[in-house]
Amino acid sequence: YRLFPGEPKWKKNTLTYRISKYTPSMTPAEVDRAMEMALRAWSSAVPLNFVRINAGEADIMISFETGDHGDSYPFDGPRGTLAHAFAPGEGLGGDTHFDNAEKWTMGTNGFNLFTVAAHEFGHALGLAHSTDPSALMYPTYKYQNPYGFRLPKDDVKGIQALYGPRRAFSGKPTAPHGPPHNPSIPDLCDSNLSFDAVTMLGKELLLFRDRPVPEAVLLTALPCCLVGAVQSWTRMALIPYWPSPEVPKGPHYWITRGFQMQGPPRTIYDFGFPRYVQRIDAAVYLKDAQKTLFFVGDEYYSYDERKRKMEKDYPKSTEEEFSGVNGQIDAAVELNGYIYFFSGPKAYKYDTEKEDVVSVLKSSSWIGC
Amino acid sequence: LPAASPRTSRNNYRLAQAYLDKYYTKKGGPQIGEMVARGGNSTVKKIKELQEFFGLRVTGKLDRATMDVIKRPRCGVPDVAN
Repeated sequence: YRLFPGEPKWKKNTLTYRISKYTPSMTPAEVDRAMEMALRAWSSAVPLNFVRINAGEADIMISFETGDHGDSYPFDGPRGTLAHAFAPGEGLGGDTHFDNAEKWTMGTNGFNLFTVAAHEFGHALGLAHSTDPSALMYPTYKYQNPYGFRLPKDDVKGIQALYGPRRAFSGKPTAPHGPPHNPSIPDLCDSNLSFDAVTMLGKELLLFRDRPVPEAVLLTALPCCLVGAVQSWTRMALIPYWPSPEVPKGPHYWITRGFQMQGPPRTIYDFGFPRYVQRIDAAVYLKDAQKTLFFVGDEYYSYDERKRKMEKDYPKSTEEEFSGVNGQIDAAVELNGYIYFFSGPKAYKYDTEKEDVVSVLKSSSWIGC
Repeated sequence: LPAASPRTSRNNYRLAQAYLDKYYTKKGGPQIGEMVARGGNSTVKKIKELQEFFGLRVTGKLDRATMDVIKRPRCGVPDVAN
C-alpha cells in the first residue's frame, strides 16, 4: 500500500458524505446503496463512521460529472478514466467524482459502481495507489462482488496505518466483516460456536458447520460447506457455500428427497433472484404461510411456494421486518411456531405473532451446551 | 506478431503520451529536490516508472504488455506523488 505525500488523514472519526449529483444509468436508490456498501468496506476495518447528509457541504461530496468539471482533472468519455477522488483535506479534500459517460451498474454489465466507489473512497480517506495487483487500491478496474466483499489485506494494512484497527466493545480489534467462516475447528461448546445452516429433515434437526465437529448428522453424500438449507413440503433445497469444488461456477442448489440427491445442481436464479445476488446466507421455510425466506446480506427475499415465484416488493430489510434480530443471518429454522435466527454465537427466538424477539439463546445451546 | 502498422504505432504513442502526462507527471513542475536532466528523455523515464509500478518488465519501450495496461479502464488519480 502507499499513502499520499504528507500522509493526509481525517482528524475526526465521524465523516459526512453527500451525493449531490446522480447518474442516469442507475436508480438513485441503487447509487445510494452502492455508496453505503463501499463506505462500509472501510468502516469495517477502522474506527470511522459515515453519516449521510442531503444538503450543504459534506466532508465527502460525491457526484457524477462529465468532461471538464472544473477541478483540473477532466474526464475523458467512455472507458479510460472512470473516476477520481481527492485526499483528505478542506474544500475539495475527500470529494469523489465519477465519469458520467460510463455505464454504471450494480452487477457486471458495465462498471460496477460499488467496485469503483470503494476504490475511490480509499483515496478520500488517504490511501494512494497500491502496486499490489490484489489490492482494492490497485489503479486498474477489476470487478469486486459487493456481497460478501472482504477488504484485501494490503488495503487493511494501509487504512489501519492511518486510523488504527476498529475496536470491538471488548476493546479487542475486530476482524473485518466477512462470511461467518471460521477456519479453526471450534471445540464442542465453544461460546463462539456458530452454524452455517440449520434445517429440519423429517423429524431430525440438522445443524451444518463446515467441519465434521460438533456431533451433527453429517451428510457425507453432500458437499461440505453449506450455508443455506430449507425443507419445504414440495422439495428440499440445500444451498452450498461457493466456491465448492463439486459445484459449477456460480451459486447453485441441490434438491434432495430425504438423503437422496434429485438430479444435478441447479442455479439459484431458478427462484427469481436478481443476477447480482451471488450467494445466500440462510433460508427458512414457513409451513403455514407456505413461503420460503432467503436471507442475503442484511436483506431477505420471500418465495411463494404455491405460486412457485418470488414475491414482489422484495428484498426487504431484515432488521426492519424482524425487530430485535440483529447482525447477519447465518441460518434460520421454524420450529413450533417460532422462527429461530442464528447470527454468529447467538440464536434469536422470534415470535411471528408478537412480531418480536422473545429470547436470545447461545447457538451452542442447540447441541446441548 | 505482425508489426503494428504505422498508424497504430502513432495512435499508441499518442495514447501513451496522454496516459503518462495524466498519471505519471507530477503537476506543478519538479518536486523539491528533484533534478531533471536538461533535455533528458522524460518519456522513457515515465514509461519505466509505469512498468515498475505495474510489475512489468522495465524496458522503457511501449511493448504489448505496457500498451495493454495503458488501455485498461482505471482510476483518475495519478500513480506518482502529486
